Amino acid sequence: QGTQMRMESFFGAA
Amino acid sequence: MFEARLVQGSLLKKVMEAIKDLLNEASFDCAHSGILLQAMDNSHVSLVSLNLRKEGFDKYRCDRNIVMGMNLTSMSKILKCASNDDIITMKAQDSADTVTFVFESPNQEKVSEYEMKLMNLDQDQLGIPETEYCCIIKLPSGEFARICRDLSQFGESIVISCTKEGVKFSAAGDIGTANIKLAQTGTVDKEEDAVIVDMQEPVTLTFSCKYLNMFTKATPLSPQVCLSMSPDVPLVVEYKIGEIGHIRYYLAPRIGD
Repeated sequence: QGTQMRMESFFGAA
Repeated sequence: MFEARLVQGSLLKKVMEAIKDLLNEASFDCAHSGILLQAMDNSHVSLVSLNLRKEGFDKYRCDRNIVMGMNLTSMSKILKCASNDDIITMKAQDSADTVTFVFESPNQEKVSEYEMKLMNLDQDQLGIPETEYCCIIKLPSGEFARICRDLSQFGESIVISCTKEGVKFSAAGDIGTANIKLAQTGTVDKEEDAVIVDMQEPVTLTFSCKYLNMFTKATPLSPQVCLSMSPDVPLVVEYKIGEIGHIRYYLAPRIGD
């Protein structure tokens, strides 16, 4: 059912 | 000195129910403008962003910015001691290592005080970019919770597909397949009963059922939920918190086969 992506792949460190 | 008083204390109890299954601990950033919380779950698959504006409180004072690291299991235990109609005040000294919760019954005859130790949390803060979403779907929050619950029986993932006709939720697994289509509603008596689809481009994304179901713990906060989607970016699931603010859940999609 696909690979679960993680938040860091989309949002960089603040 | 930090002090925030909320006559509608039940809102804070509901906020806690909405985050405690997803997060073990979190930092409450208290500033002049209000309280912010941003934290990822342990697996870094989702992110919770909570915003409580100062104007929403009946009394709000924050002389200096303070970051209060809280164990949410402990905070939840304490908030369970508040009755639904209690007035809740959170307060802390500027460089304190504890936070105090005060619960007042509406007639002021019972006042309870709970002091909780704060934690030093070293949490990664992510910058959430401003995003124009291709599809914005508003639907009754109870309906969304029902759909997530029903589709969980079929598989671990839910496919959300938004077109100009409406939105389709699907799941597939060993026992078979399930598809739920919601069309945009015509005129409704109450705005919160409406299904509204604002679509620039059609989008289809796949998400974990487990996380969607955890987000629906926020259902008691708002009669309506807003889903925002664009290709290959996290889904945003937003619930308004009365006149105070909002809770947004971001969920990274599942990608590929």
